[in-house]
Amino acid sequence: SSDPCIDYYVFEYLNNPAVQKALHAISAGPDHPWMICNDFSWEDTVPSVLPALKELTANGIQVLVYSGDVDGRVPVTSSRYSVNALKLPVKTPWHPWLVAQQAAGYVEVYEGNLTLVTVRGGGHQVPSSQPHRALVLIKYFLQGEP
Amino acid sequence: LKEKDKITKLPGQPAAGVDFEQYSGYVTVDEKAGRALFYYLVEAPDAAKRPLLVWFNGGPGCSSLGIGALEEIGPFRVMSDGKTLFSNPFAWNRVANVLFLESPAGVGFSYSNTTSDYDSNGDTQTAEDAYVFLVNWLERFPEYKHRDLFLAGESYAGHFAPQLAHAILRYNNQLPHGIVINLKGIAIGNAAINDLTDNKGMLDFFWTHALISDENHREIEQNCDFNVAEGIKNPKCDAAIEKAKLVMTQIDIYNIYGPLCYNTSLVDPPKKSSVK
Repeated sequence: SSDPCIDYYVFEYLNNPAVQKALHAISAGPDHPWMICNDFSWEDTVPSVLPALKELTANGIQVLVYSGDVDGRVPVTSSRYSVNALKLPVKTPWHPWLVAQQAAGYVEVYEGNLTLVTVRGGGHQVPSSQPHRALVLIKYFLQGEP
Repeated sequence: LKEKDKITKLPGQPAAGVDFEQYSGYVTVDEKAGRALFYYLVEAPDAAKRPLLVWFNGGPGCSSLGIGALEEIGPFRVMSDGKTLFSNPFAWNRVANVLFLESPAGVGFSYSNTTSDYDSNGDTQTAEDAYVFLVNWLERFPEYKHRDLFLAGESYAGHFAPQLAHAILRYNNQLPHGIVINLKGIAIGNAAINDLTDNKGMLDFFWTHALISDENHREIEQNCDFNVAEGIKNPKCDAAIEKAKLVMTQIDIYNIYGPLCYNTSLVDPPKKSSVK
């Protein structure tokens, strides 16, 4: 399972000069350490990427919207509402998908190259909290298999 | 340049060795501004048979190398000593060649020599830089020029991945030197997609998971209209949402049943920024 303190370990590792040298990374100096996240002013944003998703699917690009179902920040309800807003006809109704004979989550496939998948027990960082389920999910997506 | 970017071994890497190649370095996206993006490529053991997957983290402002590679889908995780690596048996380079991109400039090791760049970040510039990065990177790694391409990521990458995909569709017939970007799909996890429904979904989730009271939920329902942007811009709605958002200070909102980090020997927490 994922360690809640992992950010600290990564912070220490990537600020090690030997690691930065091995990665061919340029350090900004001790006053400006490598950070997990930097705060930006971010004025140029769009309120919705639904039009972009529509255009992608119309051009034959497969879109997978997956959602770890114990994330509270962009939770599974948000993903469902967003996909619902596209008003796509359902191709394969809501059903469980399995890993190791257990429900790994639920999936609904829509007409027009879009699939919504939940990952049971997955947090915001699904591959951290449910690594096996995440690997199975991406493997089948890359292979174009249901 | 490709050979110069090859990683012979990372400090603390497992002694047993690895059956895949790793590369990292910079690709310039704007010579005049001195803007360069940092990447980390982890190839699959059978690299020639596997597609290319570009991974983004969100924020905006969060590192794909730190979070994506070392906490999520990369071949190594960092031990609690901050020095030693251990293998991740569920690494995605089992099924794809994974390219982690620190985007935009100012994230992780990516930088610009024009400091005003850091004040003008946004979706458009990020997508354009990522596109230029990809085209230039394919010149350095020509074996991927005709490879199937997938874009993936989580959180605010719900913007980054489709916007880069959109740029690829838009410019694909203008590519130089016989490059073909063979975009097949995008995968976005717990992704920021649509502000109004994302907000409503978050607040409904709080209520249906017993994190806020019935009263607080009723206040939200009565005072907020999530159908239009103006519908959440009134003082009563704002107050109700702010009350609900207190839950974010009480639990790990990114994993509501998970523990918080309580190791008091760790100081100066490298906090994650908001998902905006």
